[in-house]
Amino acid sequence: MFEARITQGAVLKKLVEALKELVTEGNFDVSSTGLQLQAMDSSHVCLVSLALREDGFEHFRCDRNMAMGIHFQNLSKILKCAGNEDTITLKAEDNADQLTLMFESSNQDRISDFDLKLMSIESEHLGIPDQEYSAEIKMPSSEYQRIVRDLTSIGDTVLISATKEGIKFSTSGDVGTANVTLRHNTTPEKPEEQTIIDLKEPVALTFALRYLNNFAKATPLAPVVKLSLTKDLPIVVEYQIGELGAVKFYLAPKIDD
Amino acid sequence: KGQQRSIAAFFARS
Repeated sequence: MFEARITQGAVLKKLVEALKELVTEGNFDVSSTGLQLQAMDSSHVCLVSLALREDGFEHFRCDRNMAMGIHFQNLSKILKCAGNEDTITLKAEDNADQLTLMFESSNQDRISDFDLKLMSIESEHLGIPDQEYSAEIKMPSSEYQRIVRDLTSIGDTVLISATKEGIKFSTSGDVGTANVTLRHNTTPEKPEEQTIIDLKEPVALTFALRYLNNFAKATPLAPVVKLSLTKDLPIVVEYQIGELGAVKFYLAPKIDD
Repeated sequence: KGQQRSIAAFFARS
């Protein structure tokens, strides 16, 4: 059987809210090491990779590897019924066709359970190599959210250029043009308010803003976001979810013919 | 403004 208990149920709620617009359905792959999800959006332009570690849960048991097919809008409907302070337990029998979600209030005086019907989803796994990137930028996730939101109102695509001067986001549209530059800034005392640019070589890539804007739905999960860029490769937008794991979004660049 | 590539074009199926 599979059983996973998370005291901060709100994290699970935020996670599903972050994913449900982008990916309609996907498999929760559970094993003794934790829970993983890899799913593409319907247009196959971006990929979500979620990895939650077994030791990030209060309790985690998985006797047999399973792929649990999840419809994210449906999971979201159920998680909306959990309180923000609730502890959430996920449970499934081996080869079950449903996932049980149990919500316990913090003072244990309210307990509810919901069964989510599982789906059978054929999914192809993509191998994502570990690699060095030309530029890695850590910035406040709220700053990233603001930049991509602001630029989405001006244009459809953004040119992201990383140089030793900083990281520049540029767009243009019917209204005109927009440029936002962030400089390397480690002055703030709190690490989560710093902008850290680790540059191996300058790089500039163009991306569709609607996806970058969609990734920002993960902002409530983490105070910091990391962007990784290499010429002619997908950008990685990564949110660390405390000690629990991480969610990474990969978006294919636009390439000139 | 450039051609949108599929994400699957960048990663091998495993």
